[in-house]
Amino acid sequence: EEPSNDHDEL
Amino acid sequence: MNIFRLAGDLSHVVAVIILLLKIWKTRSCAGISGKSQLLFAIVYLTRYLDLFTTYVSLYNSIMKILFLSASGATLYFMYGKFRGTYDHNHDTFRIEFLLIPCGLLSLVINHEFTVMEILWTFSIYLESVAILPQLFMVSKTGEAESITSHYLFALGSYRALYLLNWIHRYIAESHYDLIAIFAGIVQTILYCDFFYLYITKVLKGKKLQLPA
Repeated sequence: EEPSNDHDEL
Repeated sequence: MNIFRLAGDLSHVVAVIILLLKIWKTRSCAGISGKSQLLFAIVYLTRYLDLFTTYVSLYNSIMKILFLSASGATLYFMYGKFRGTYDHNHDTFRIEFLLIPCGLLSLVINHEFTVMEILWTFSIYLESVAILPQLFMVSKTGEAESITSHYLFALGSYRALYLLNWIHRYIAESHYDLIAIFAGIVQTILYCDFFYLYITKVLKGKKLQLPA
């Protein structure tokens, strides 16, 4: 799985 | 959401509130770097553009709006209402030395070459070094008010707690984000010297004063 920007973290 | 993430977010909220209260109560932004505050505003603006594109949760949206508003209020105090108390002479860090490398790095190392992702990546890189003008200012004056050091401690703890959050997420969900992790480590390392002074001096009731 490609690691990506998690929009949940601030 | 795990306990480290929540603690990190709360620490971040406490930091921005301490800063606003300090400025508001003392009617002064003495000892605060307007350049660091400007960089943080750029960080929030470029990262939280996703408010308009991605809905995650009410908590997430509220926090993003809170950080954007607090940052805007801080800038208004520093460059508007209380600008007479802003100590320009000691705030001499050249922010282009941070903005340009972060901009270039975000163009080269990112998850995806899209405007939103590059801006997000830029904000992560910039946040990791945005405190440097403030630390430079403290080192120039050789001291910081206790309230300013509480602010810095809360702000530094936030990313350190996020490091624990990322370790937790890697173990629990196999989720990781190398850009955020690497920048988070850099950001935390930059605070280490300050953490040491805070624990050995400020917590013992002394003023944060650098050795001459």
